[in-house]
Amino acid sequence: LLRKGPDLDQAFWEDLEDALLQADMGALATSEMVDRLRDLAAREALPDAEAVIDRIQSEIAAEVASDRPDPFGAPPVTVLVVGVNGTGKTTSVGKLAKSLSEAGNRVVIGSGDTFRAAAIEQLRVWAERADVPVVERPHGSDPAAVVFDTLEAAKQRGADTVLIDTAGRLHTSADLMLELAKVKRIAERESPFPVRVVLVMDATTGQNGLVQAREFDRALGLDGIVLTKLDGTARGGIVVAVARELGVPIVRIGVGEGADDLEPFDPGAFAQAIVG
Amino acid sequence: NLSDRLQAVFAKLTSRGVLSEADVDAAMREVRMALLEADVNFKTVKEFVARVRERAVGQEVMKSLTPGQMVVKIVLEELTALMGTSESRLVFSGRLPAVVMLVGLQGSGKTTVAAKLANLLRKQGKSPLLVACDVYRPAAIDQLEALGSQLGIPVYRGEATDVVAIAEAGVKDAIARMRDVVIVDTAGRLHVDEEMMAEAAALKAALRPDQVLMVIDAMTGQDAVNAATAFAERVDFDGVIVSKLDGDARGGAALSVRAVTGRPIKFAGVGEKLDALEPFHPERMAKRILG
Ligand SMILES: Nc1nc2c(ncn2[C@@H]2O[C@H](COP(=O)(O)OP(=O)(O)OP(=O)(O)O)[C@@H](O)[C@H]2O)c(=O)[nH]1
Ligand SMILES: Nc1nc2c(ncn2[C@@H]2O[C@H](COP(=O)(O)OP(=O)(O)OP(=O)(O)O)[C@@H](O)[C@H]2O)c(=O)[nH]1
Ligand SMILES: [Mg+2]
Ligand SMILES: [Mg+2]
Repeated sequence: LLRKGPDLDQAFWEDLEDALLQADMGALATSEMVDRLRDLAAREALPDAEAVIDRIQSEIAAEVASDRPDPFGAPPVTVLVVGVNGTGKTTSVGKLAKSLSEAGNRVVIGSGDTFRAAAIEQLRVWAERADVPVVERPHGSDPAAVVFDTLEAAKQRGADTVLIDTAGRLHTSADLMLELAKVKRIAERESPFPVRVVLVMDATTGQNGLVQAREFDRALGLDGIVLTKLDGTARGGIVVAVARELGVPIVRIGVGEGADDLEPFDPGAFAQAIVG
Repeated sequence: NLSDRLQAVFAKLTSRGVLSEADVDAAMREVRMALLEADVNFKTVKEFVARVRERAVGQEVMKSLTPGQMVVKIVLEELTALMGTSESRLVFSGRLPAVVMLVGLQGSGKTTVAAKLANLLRKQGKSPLLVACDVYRPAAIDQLEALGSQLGIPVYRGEATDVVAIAEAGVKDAIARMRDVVIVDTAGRLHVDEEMMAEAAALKAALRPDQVLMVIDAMTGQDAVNAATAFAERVDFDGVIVSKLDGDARGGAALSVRAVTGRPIKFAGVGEKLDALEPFHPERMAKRILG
């Protein structure tokens, strides 16, 4: 945007709006932000394009920053990893298991997707990569039973970090959301320490991402979001609306398919990628 | 929804047939917002609203008793026209076996679609063979084998890590086993991953598929056009399958991909079960996008 020249002409404001829309910030949030910045510029509170961009960056960063605790930051904890189909839950559980175990946590994984073809086999490979034990039950078992077994094993092993992978599901499926609520209840009953819920969201997701977060938050209560696939061209701007409406902190980002491709969330970097 | 919002815009009209420029502007703003909220690509929205505006300042709206409803009708007509006609048949060249290759971003639903397509083609009297060319994702091949086994449809898995070699061996296997259509599942890949895009292009060149189909997640936002454009340039696909339409994503990405690449949408994935694949309905999709 800055390369097009320092002046705040019509082209600049249109380009700025396009950048925000392209990042999936949403039509309403984008027009509110641009209108407000134009007003500030008109009242000469912002002298040039650079000032506008700096301002937008710091506003976006402020919206997605959070002082709520990182659910992975203070063991002991049991974390349920949830989300719609294909967002990267299983892969993220594998990455988290590796990094948390390398940081000195005693990690146990629960193979809670007993539904999808080869989900158990997929997670098993990740557990091997992370060198972390994984608790399984045969394909088709009740996921609540897997949670039960996992927490038993965690207690026996003196684990302090339990990561439970769950099957992908659409928030529009009442039955599947009820199943997940039951899984959480069993976890809370059996876990000797706090149970947290983390939503895995795909950065390529558009406005439906807000609906997803809302529904999963309503059904379970969300303690964190992992935003995946930021190594692509999608910017995940929908999380700004999520942060604004629900206040759920973004706690990690996925930046690739490898075991080490998980990073802390940096609000400034996130904002800069949107309007850099 | 858009209908209500346009009614509100036109409710302030005091006399019929006198639509001002400002009225039309207000109406076009509502159309633009509705489409952006439905994840239609921002460039596609610009072009689309310009076309609707042309018709909105014409006689049909100016002379209408209910200009708001007229504009909605125009928007629906234009959306449906943009979605294209429904052509949910897969055209095969006649060479045996026919080859269908699936591509797309990570997690879009390719492996599931591969099995669903195999199921559909078998119901249509074909004898499909699934070929597992995702050599990267843990247990991807196990996943395809499990789905094949559920359906009683054979799956070819190779020894190699070279997907071209696996695919070619898969085609030979189909010939040997008298299977008349091969469905190739490939790894999810980013359009900005040069190596993986080169692999997809090489696989297509080796297989010369009858159909290359890109699988796109219905909840994809603005990035759908970036991905589809790159796949069209680098691999070139014949059609699109939109997955996860059983959710409540509006699906504007489907419209944008169609508008920008000109490729038809062939099928809709509407669930995790292996019979959850429907022909694509353009007017239904247009209505859904409008909300
Ligand atoms: N490029 C990229 N790909 C990712 C990332 N995270 C996950 N993936 C890929 O996304 C695809 C889906 O990942 P999974 O972990 O199976 O997703 P899931 O949410 O567990 O899927 P379901 O259990 O089927 O709902 C795989 O191909 C992963 O390799 C990421 O950060 N970047
Ligand atoms: N609800 C619903 N889920 C679907 C649909 N199609 C696929 N899925 C689910 O989406 C998730 C991802 O599907 P996959 O077939 O593994 O996707 P993929 O494109 O092969 O993933 P990668 O190989 O990792 O790129 C799985 O949980 C599927 O069951 C659909 O139409 N509706
Ligand atoms: Mg999974
Ligand atoms: Mg796959």
